[in-house]
Amino acid sequence: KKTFEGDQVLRIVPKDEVQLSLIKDLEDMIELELDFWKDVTDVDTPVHIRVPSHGLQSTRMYLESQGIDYSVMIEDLQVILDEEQEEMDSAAR
Amino acid sequence: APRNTDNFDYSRYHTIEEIYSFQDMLVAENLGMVSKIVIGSSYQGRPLNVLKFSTGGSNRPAIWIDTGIHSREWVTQASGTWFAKKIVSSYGRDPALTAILDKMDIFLEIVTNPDGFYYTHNSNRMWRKTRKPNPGSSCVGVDPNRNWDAGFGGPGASNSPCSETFRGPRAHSESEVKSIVDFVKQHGNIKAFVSIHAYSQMLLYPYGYTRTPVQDQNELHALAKRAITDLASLYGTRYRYGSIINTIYQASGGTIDWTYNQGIKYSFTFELRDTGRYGFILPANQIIPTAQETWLALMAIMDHTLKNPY
Repeated sequence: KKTFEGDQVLRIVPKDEVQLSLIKDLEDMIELELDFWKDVTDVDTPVHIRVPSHGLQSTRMYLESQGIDYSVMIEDLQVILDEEQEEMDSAAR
Repeated sequence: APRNTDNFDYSRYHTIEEIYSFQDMLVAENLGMVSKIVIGSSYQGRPLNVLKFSTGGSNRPAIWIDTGIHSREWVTQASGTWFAKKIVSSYGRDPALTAILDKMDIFLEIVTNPDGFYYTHNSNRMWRKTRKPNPGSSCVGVDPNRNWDAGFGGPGASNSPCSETFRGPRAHSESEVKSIVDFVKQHGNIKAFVSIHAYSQMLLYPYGYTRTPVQDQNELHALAKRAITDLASLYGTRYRYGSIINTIYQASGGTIDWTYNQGIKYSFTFELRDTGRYGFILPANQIIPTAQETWLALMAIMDHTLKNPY
């Protein structure tokens, strides 16, 4: 079963067209294996990206070097998934 | 296990087996109104079940609703289950729903991508696509919302099997898509088609593959506005609305672009509730509020379809 220890979901709000374009460029960085939960659309519309733990440092460095602000929406995805599974197991019991 | 659909726990997430069992119970409890149609099977051989809600007649004008084509969007399958129960419990009580079912049939496919849904429960909670292998690639599956014959292969879909938006080798290559295509064509009298996704809080109409506005843009825009206004009346959840290409991005091969081009004027796609905190891991306590508010928007679309025959 695939697990997601250390994976984070980042929330990014592009401030202008330049940032929008720079965030779009992340989609082409295949090696980071980013999963766009909420895709890039417009300026001021949040983008949610699941970043595997192995790509966190590179993704953050990219965003910071381009001056793009971000926040962490989900700190550790597997923690949330474990809670979800526990809730399902509990309800089933 | 619940013995009937009254005891089914709508406030939690369920496995595919539990949803299949729910469907059978609903049919057994409502033999005069609900039947189960198997429109095909998934790549891995699971049945593609559609619940038909009908009060009689033959080949009546119909409304199609599907949930869960992107398997990880669990709140959609859960909402679909709630809708099914809501339809049978509202008939004869809610005048608007009763009027709709007295003239029209409703088809509801709760688990549109069963292989993917099973996979999210057992192997990868974040899985979105189908589970058909791609020859020559180690990456599995196709995005079933890029696989329709509407601008297929154009911008806004990937030709890489490893992409989350892989369009597939050809239009309708996925049995989960082809089965709906065949059903819609064979039926020939579907007047509204609503495909439900999660999450981003949007109600969208065609097109996604081209900037050319649909012929019915004004009517669809006004109807979308009314639907999201009704939706917001319950919990204040705010939706954006408009054409796919203008509201989100260009996407080719999408479901409702194909249905609109088939002549189904009232073609819409939803992106359901987003708390902004959990994404696809929406807590189970959000299921019923999400379904309740979405139902109001669905009623607006279904009521408009009933009152504006074409």
